[in-house]
Amino acid sequence: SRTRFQEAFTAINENFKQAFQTLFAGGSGEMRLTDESNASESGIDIIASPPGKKLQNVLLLSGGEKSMAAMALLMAIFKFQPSPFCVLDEVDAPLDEANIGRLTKLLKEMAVDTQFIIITHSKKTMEAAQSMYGVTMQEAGISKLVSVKMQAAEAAVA
Amino acid sequence: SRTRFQEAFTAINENFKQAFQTLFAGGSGEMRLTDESNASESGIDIIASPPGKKLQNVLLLSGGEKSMAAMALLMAIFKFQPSPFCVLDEVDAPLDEANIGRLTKLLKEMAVDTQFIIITHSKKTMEAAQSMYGVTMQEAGISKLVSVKMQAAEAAVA
Amino acid sequence: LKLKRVELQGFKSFCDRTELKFNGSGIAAVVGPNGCGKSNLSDAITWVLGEQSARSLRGARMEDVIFAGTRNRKAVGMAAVTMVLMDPGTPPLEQHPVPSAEPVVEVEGESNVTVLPAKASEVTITRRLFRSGESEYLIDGRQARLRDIQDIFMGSGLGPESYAIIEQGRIGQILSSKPYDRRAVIEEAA
Amino acid sequence: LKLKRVELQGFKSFCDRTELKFNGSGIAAVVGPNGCGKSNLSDAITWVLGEQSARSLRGARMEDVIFAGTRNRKAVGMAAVTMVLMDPGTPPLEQHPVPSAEPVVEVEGESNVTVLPAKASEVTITRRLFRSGESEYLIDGRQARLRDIQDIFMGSGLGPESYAIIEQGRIGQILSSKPYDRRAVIEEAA
Ligand SMILES: Nc1ncnc2c1ncn2[C@@H]1O[C@H](COP(=O)(O)OP(=O)(O)OP(=O)(O)O)[C@@H](O)[C@H]1O
Ligand SMILES: Nc1ncnc2c1ncn2[C@@H]1O[C@H](COP(=O)(O)OP(=O)(O)OP(=O)(O)O)[C@@H](O)[C@H]1O
Ligand SMILES: [Mg+2]
Ligand SMILES: [Mg+2]
Repeated sequence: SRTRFQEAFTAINENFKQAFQTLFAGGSGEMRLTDESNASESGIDIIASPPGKKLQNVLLLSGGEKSMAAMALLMAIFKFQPSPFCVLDEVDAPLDEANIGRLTKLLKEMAVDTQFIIITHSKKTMEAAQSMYGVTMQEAGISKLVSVKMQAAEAAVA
Repeated sequence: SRTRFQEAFTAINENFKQAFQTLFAGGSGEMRLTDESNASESGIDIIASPPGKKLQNVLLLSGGEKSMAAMALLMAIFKFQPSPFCVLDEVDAPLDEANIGRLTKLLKEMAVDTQFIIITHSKKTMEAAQSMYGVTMQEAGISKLVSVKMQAAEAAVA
Repeated sequence: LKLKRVELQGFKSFCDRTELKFNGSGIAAVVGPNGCGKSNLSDAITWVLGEQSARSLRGARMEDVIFAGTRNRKAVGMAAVTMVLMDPGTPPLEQHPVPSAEPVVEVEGESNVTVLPAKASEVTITRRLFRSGESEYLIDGRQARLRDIQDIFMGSGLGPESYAIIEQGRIGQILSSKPYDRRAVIEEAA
Repeated sequence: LKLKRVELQGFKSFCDRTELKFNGSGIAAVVGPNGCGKSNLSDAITWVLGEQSARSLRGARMEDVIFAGTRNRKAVGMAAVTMVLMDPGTPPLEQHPVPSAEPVVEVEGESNVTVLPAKASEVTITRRLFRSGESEYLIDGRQARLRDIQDIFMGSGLGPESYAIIEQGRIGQILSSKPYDRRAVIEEAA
């Protein structure tokens, strides 16, 4: 219904503005209805400006900046509609170390009520985890799981 | 013309088989015409089996395995039709350290006749480079270039 | 609801029985070399929640999720994934509304009510697929329909269009370039 | 042909004149934080080779490649990128077949021929775009057409469909799932 959409849109937008500022250490990002006068059918634009940069369509950001903006929106939706768990498969692949640091800091806050499962090749991301599973294929084509002690994180990066 | 295609296909296929074995430290990969009887109009299938795994369509490989297979094909085409330079923008993003090592080893061999320009966030990839340019944005929105001494590689990973 | 455990057997490259335990909160990292099976774990979670599209699981047919064998091991005939969640807020006597569930036995006349089964605040969902094409869903060990599983997750953020699982390379999709796709994302959460 | 130098000015986030020197072989790494302009360098190289599609350069219109200004700096009116390549195998007297090129002056009767211009084995290509929409191509400083630039690269692996530049996130494209796309890749190289 229209009201439910409006309420969800407003709440998620507020969350998005906050999450964006957290992940970008400043700047601003928000969603806007493409057609304010017809909210019940309008599409949604997402505009963003990383700190000091011009406001523009989120699709014009760099590879890493786009991923951070996408994570901000995902966290905004989660805050509105929590899920028991969240699986993130290599979302940190395009991120530099500073951005990985800001992302994992936000994920730790969100992880108070949610089980995050993060597939990653990055040592920096592993440092933020409380538990770690290593997947190995000693026998070709056969996957096996090992529970990894956190100090073995360094060695676990294959 | 048909013969030119057949010659190119055969030569590139031989290069691809070799490059695949180099990048995967074994296994096998090759291209096959979807319709052997009609080579002048046939499409091309690419099948691959990493060491010890079953032969299957290359699109069924994992994220990192697909990138390695794609690089094998790219190098195969380059060997057949050399280019003065090659720009690779973050092709190492999904790769583990062992695969980055094998990839950069092959790139060094290919770099004898070709200038490779590799955009990367990975220290391991940087170690393979002979020269390095750092891009900075001290003034928001304004990019500046700095030539980086190779020992400063560690610090350059932002 | 909190995630407690995921078990898989015969699912993609996980030929043997495999178990992952979770605290229900916090960050669990999954690491390993390229091609070792990490994304397959993500696929297993997507699948047990009721994914119907083989393509979303990187296969051509749903049968492709069953362990297909290697040079040294034969293919198997069934894939099975189980997920156990805990509802910390559920009063012990309340159970999930599964039509065919075993009734709870109450001992009348006592000052305390005996509660059966023992872990009433847990819910266990299982999905199995056989090479014959036969398929099963179980809730707390009882036969159920896909529909019953989806009902459990209604409003929990794990519905069919949920963003709880971000596949490899897919994080950009949430910023889909179509304004109306984005509207659908918000409407789904609403 | 070997790559020697790339210069850019007013191109995307590179407002000021920027120069990259190359050896012509080996591996040059380009590093820096997210959003600092690395992919913009790749776009500059794609653009000077004659890219006609603004979308391939991550813009909506070709005008989007001109430095658009920041809070502290005004936008500029022109984007320019220059690429210098060297042909180590070219005999000093041979020059690129540009119709309007200045003729080489030879001094007859001498046992040695004077060669002009000095670096006859280098080729310099420049592309400029003005906000008015006007656009220029230069070869060795002389006005040329896009067609002349494409001719220089014919058969050198830098043609319009070349795979010499792999954009961010695009490496998978070379394994395009369509068998006929793959055929096109091979045909292009042939
Ligand atoms: N039905 C199946 N039976 C056996 N093996 C399978 C099956 N389906 C997929 N696999 C194998 O699983 C492997 C891919 O695993 P997965 O995609 O999980 O890797 P990954 O750890 O995510 O790697 P990356 O880090 O490169 O993303 C492939 O080797 C593939 O052959
Ligand atoms: N015409 C323009 N004028 C000014 N700035 C521009 C212009 N076009 C793009 N930019 C800016 O360039 C930046 C993007 O640069 P680029 O994509 O090269 O980053 P990157 O270094 O590749 O980052 P990543 O590591 O995340 O991929 C953005 O901040 C964008 O605003
Ligand atoms: Mg994966
Ligand atoms: Mg980039």
